[in-house]
Amino acid sequence: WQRQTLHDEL
Amino acid sequence: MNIFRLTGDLSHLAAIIILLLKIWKTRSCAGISGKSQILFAIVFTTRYLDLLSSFISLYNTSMKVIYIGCAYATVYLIYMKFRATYDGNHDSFRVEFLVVPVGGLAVLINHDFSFLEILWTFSIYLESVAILPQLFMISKTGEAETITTHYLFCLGLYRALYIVNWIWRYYFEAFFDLIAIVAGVVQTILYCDFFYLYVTKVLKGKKLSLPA
Repeated sequence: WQRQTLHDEL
Repeated sequence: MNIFRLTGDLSHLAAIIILLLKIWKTRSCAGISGKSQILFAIVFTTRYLDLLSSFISLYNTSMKVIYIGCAYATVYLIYMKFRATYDGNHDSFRVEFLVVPVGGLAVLINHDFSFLEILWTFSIYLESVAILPQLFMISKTGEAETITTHYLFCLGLYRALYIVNWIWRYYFEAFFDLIAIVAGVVQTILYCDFFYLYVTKVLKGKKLSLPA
């Protein structure tokens, strides 16, 4: 899956 | 931002404020698990360390600051100001059985093996089980004040709305974060039994009490 380093959810 | 995420965040905020107001107005934290509240304070602290490293939006930053502030205020009220009313004997869930495995899991399964990312993952896993001491306390005493059930309902609603938000984001933004989704689904499942009791008892004007 796409790696997420910036977490924009709370 | 979509409507489900926004209402989810607001429901989360409502839960936190309901709990703070309940303790403040009744000058008592009877029936509230201090251990769950400490876990939530740890959850917010470890997750929102990115306040120092990245800026997403004014909304994002202010909500994070409010969540952290309220979490510590709640812990302060329970363990300091209204300590005499804290029901420690019934708050006997062993949190090390949550924190230690969750810490291990965060080190093993994460998106990126870096300090901030592991702490973020830890907070996601920990949040999914942080309510267990509270639910354990209710099952032990066999009852909960109605205001406490409203608190739990808002928390559970927030989780359910986040699942709808993820479905939305998957279809319209091609976004999905498997760690957040799996942990979020686990967390929502933990509320199912409570939701049933809330709808069948509290919404019909009865106090939430469990059969002995």
